[in-house]
Amino acid sequence: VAELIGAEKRYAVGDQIITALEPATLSINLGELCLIIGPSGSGKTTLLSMLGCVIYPSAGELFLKGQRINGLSEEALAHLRLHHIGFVFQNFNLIAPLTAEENVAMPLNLQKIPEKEVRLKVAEALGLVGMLDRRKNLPGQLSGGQQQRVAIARALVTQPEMILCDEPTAALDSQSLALVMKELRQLADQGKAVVVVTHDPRLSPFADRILAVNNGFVTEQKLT
Amino acid sequence: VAELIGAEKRYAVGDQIITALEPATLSINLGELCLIIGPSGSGKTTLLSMLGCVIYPSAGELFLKGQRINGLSEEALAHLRLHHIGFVFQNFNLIAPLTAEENVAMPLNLQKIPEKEVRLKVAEALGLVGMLDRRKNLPGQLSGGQQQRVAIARALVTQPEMILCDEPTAALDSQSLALVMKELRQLADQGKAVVVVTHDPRLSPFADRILAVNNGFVTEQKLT
Ligand SMILES: Nc1ncnc2c1ncn2[C@@H]1O[C@H](COP(=O)(O)OP(=O)(O)OP(=O)(O)O)[C@@H](O)[C@H]1O
Ligand SMILES: Nc1ncnc2c1ncn2[C@@H]1O[C@H](COP(=O)(O)OP(=O)(O)OP(=O)(O)O)[C@@H](O)[C@H]1O
Ligand SMILES: [Mg+2]
Ligand SMILES: [Mg+2]
Repeated sequence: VAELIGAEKRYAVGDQIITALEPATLSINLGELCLIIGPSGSGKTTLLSMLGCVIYPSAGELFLKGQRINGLSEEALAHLRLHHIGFVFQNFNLIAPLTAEENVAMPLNLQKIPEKEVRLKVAEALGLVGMLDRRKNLPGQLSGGQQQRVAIARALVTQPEMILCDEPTAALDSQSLALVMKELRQLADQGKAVVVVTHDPRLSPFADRILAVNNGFVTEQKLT
Repeated sequence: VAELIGAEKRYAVGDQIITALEPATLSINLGELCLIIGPSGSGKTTLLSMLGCVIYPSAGELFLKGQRINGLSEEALAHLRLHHIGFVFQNFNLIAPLTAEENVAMPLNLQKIPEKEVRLKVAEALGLVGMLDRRKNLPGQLSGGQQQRVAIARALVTQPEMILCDEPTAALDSQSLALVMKELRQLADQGKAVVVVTHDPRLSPFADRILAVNNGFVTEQKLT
C-alpha cells in the first residue's frame, strides 16, 4: 500500500546538513503489523512521516496505492491522508480548544460524513480506548495517557487502510497498552496495514515484521 | 524535604467533580530515589505537580523544607521552585523559539548567574544527556527523545535539592534510559531527593522506594 524507493530526508541546520534518513527502499503491506525500532534520533519519526505523506522526501520516490506522491500538491496529499491514512503523532497533536469527542470527530467532519453517523463512530472509537466518559473534556484536562488514547481513537475513527503510530503506548500503562495493541493486531488481521514506531520491547510479540533504524539507515530484522 | 499532609486535588469539569488525588499523607526524603507507578489517569502527574509546588492542594497541607506552602504567593512559590526544585514535565515544556542551550540556560539566567558560569554549566548538563552537538537546534528540529533529554538537562542544570521527573524515559531507547537513570541514581546517592513517575518496569532496579497510585489513592509498596 505504501512504497519507498531510494527515499531520503536531509535537513539544513545553520551550516550543517543533517541526514535524518539515508536512501531507503521498502514496502508497507496490507494485512501486516510492522514495528519500527531504533535509538533516539535514529530517524523513526522521519520514516513514518514520509510513509504518511506528512513530509516530502529530499530525494527518491514515494508511492501510495501505486500513485507517485512526489509530484502532488499539498491539497491532493491532504485528501489522500484524510481518506487512506490514520496517524498517531508522537506528541499527540490534539487541538487544545476542542473536546476529546470534537477532536475524534474532526476527520469525519472533514469527510462531510452526516452528523448522526459521526456521533456513532466517535462513540465507538472512544469506547475502544476507554475514554467515552471523558469525551466532553479538553485535552488540557486529561492526563498524558488519556490524551494519547484520544489521539489513537482519532486515528482509527475513519477506518483507514494504513495506520501509522508514533510511540502509541509511550504514556500508557500495561493494561491500556494491551488494549491498544490487541486492537491494532486485529486491524492488521482484518487486512489493514499497521506500522508502529516504538522503543517498547513489550510490543514485539504483536509484530509480523520488524524494521530497525540506526543513524538514518533502515534494515529488515529477522523475527526470532 | 517535601511533605504532604492530607493533601488532595479536585477539579470541576462542567457539573462533574473529578478527584485527581485522594487525601495523601507522605514525605519525600533526601538521599532517596522514589518511584511513583500506577495506571493512566490515576493521579501520578497530579501528585508530582503538588510536590513540585506547580499546583495548590484543594485541601490538606504541603510543606517544602519545613515551610508551609499553602499560604504563599505565586511569586514566593516561583522563587522556591527556581532555587530548590528541578522538574522534568511529561510533555517536556521546552520553549519553542529558544535553542536547546538557551532552554537549558534559562533557570540559571533567572537566578542571575554570571554568563561564563552559565555556559559551563549548560555544556556540562547537555553533555550529560548526550545533546551537546545539537545545542544550537530549536526543539522543533529535534526528535522526541532528543527533546526529552534537553528537558532533563534543564531540570538538572541548577543542581536542585529535589528532582521531580514525569515519565523521563518515555521517549528514550534503552541506552539513553540507562544513562539518565544512572545519573539520577548518582544524584540520590549524593543526597538529593529524586522522584520519578513512570510506567516503565525497567526503572524498578534503580528505586529505593516505590509509591503506587490507583484512582487517586497513594500507597507505599514493598520492594521485592
Ligand atoms: N485540569 C484538569 N481538569 C480536570 N481533570 C483533570 C485535570 N488534570 C488532571 N485531571 C484528571 O485527574 C486525573 C489524574 O490525572 P493525572 O494527570 O495525575 O494522571 P496520571 O497518573 O499522570 O496519568 P498518565 O499516566 O496518563 O499521565 C485524571 O482523571 C485526569 O483526567
Ligand atoms: N526539522 C528538522 N530539522 C533538523 N533536524 C531534524 C528535523 N527533524 C528531525 N531532525 C533530525 O533528524 C534525526 C531523526 O529524527 P527523528 O525524529 O526521525 O528521530 P526518531 O528516531 O523519531 O527519534 P525519537 O525516538 O527520539 O523520537 C534527528 O537527529 C533529528 O534531530
Ligand atoms: Mg520520534
Ligand atoms: Mg501523567
